Amino acid sequence: AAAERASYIVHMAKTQMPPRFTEHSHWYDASLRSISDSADLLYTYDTVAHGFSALLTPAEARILARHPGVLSVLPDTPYYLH
Amino acid sequence: TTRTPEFLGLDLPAELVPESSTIADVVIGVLDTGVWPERNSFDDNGLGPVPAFWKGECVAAKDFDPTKACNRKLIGARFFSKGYESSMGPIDESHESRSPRDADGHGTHTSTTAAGSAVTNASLLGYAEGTARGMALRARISVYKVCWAGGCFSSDILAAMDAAVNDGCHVLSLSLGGGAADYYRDSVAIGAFNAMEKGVLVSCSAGNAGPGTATLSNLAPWITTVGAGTLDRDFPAYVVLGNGKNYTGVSLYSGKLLPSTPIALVYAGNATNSSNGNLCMPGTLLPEKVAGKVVLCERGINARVQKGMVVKDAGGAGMILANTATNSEELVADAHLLPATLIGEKAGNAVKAYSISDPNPTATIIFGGTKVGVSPSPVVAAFSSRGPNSVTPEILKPDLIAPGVNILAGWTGAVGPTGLPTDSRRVEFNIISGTSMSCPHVSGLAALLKEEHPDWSPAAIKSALMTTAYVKYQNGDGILDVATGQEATPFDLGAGHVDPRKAMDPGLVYDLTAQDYLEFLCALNYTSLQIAAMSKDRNFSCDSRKNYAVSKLNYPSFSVAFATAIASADESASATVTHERTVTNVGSSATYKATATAKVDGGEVKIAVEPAVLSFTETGEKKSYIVKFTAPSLPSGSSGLGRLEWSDGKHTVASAIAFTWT
Repeated sequence: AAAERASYIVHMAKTQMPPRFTEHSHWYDASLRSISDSADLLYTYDTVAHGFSALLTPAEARILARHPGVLSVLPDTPYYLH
Repeated sequence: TTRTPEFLGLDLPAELVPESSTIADVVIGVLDTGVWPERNSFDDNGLGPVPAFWKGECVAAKDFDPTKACNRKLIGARFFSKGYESSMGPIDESHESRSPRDADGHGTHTSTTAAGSAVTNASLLGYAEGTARGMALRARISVYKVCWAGGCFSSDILAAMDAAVNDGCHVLSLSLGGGAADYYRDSVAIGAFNAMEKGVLVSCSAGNAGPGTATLSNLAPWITTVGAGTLDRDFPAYVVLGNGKNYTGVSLYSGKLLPSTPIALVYAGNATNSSNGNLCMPGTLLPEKVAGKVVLCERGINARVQKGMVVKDAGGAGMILANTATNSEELVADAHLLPATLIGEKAGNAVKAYSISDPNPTATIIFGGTKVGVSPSPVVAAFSSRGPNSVTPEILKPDLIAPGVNILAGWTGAVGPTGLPTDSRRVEFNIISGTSMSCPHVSGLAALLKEEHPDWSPAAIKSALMTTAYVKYQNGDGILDVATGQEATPFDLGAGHVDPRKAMDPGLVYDLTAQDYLEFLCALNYTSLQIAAMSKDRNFSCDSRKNYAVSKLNYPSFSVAFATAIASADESASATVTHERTVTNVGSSATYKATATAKVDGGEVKIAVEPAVLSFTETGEKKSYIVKFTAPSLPSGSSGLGRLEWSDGKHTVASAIAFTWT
């Protein structure tokens, strides 16, 4: 699975955070752990996006996309200098 | 930037000395390849203390001591590499460091263009000598390194935008782009949307994929998308042929000169065993055929400076590099490692014909140094990406153009001016071209407007830059497109070439809020999930009873799309498209009158503005109007242009209009 993993950006519905979480970052981490114990979290976003980026397998990304509170799961994409 | 301030009308002596005053403190965040902080362009002399609102940081790394790197000019420096390293593997620290330090040069160039301090006696190897300075001399710079040797990744860019807005940046400058994608899939568009909502203007480069149509990136309407034009400065290098004919090219070569009398010339396509040897790709030239000669190479595939290196390595004495149809007559200067010049397509064809047909062809290159006052200028660069907008054709992009050809600005100490590993020269300034270079000009100018008008929204600042841009030279002729030699259209230059002095006092602005952009997304039929992902899950949903339309977005330009009649019986039918706009008075009391013009081959477009007169009695007052565009049915693919101007006699508030038939 580690070899298969690529980075994805996961946009979350922060307003749907279950009340048992006090920090959105804990909720993001729990959401990630619910589909994989070993997936690496890269960043959490809070100012210009709500969500996180993580290394996932394509299957994990598909599962996460159906997870409560997940708005979208986008593959990390390359940009180039102009 | 030894020329652009003067070219843009910013050459006021008072501008050269930063002062602490009542002018607002503005921070420009530059997302790029990092920074070389030791450059004099980051000198903080004359600047006041770091503003109290600033929450950013200057990170420590083994080659980056924050106590020495950051100061009152460079107030932040961070790096973001987790996404890059996940995709591309660990950073090769023998070539670049895991730190904000710029191993490439691009980031130092863009940040010093936006807001670098004034440095006297700046030049590249004696070329473009003068005082180099960023557009916003008093603005602070914070750099966010997101681009590495193998590219830039959206997870890192989004993390940097997150940090930059949280740090307190007022303007973000991104000289990068990806493919054209729906806005909810484009991380730069998503980050820019939420930055905009927090009052941050996001300026992005349009891309260098021109002159083909629909080649733009960074297409979201809340982004300021910047194309590139030339300056009135050139670096001529003349090709003298043995047949007595001369051609003018450009070059930044500095070193041992060729003999003044022509020496042997060979066409690279005749000095190779490779089918693409004419391109002077590595390993394709036969040394026995090029040694001691001037070699004619053709542009394409590999870097221009690399072609020079290939000629040099094969023993060539000099290089004439010729454009092909792709680049036409556009001349971009390079600091070649051997005597070399770039010539246009027409001259290239002539030199090629001579080198092939003459039994003993000869040539030499004479270098002419720096020339200013070149006319006409600006002209739209051939490489500058063009509209229409491939995601939302009803939004005209690019928004405007700014200087982006042969721009001198700060450079890294890690590589030479060509960027080639074999280039051992080190320079404080370099001259390069791209919409990457025009973008930070506009970022700096936006910062100047923010300093003067701290209460203006990002949309108001963008509107001021766009509605005061010019599309004609002083003699009344339209700005040319170097790709065609003809007058440029709104798809090439958007609202026109930026004019910062007029932008300071635009009279009226087309303002927009996040709510307006959300309604725009409703007009695009975005789902609630897509809108939520774009807007941080705000409490918003489209109202099914409301009539949303892209034509209602209060954009400072117009892109009017007519549907082509399918049935032949409808050929004589006309269609009317209505746009709605609201202008906000940012001047004193005034009465504005509308005039509109249109130019379409094959038909006449009628433009009716209602009301055609708007009177304002106080600053901040808003007035709405509608514009009806009535046009005949034209074949699909037809296009046209126009202009709507509101004038009170003192201000001219101009909107570009583009017509398309689909």
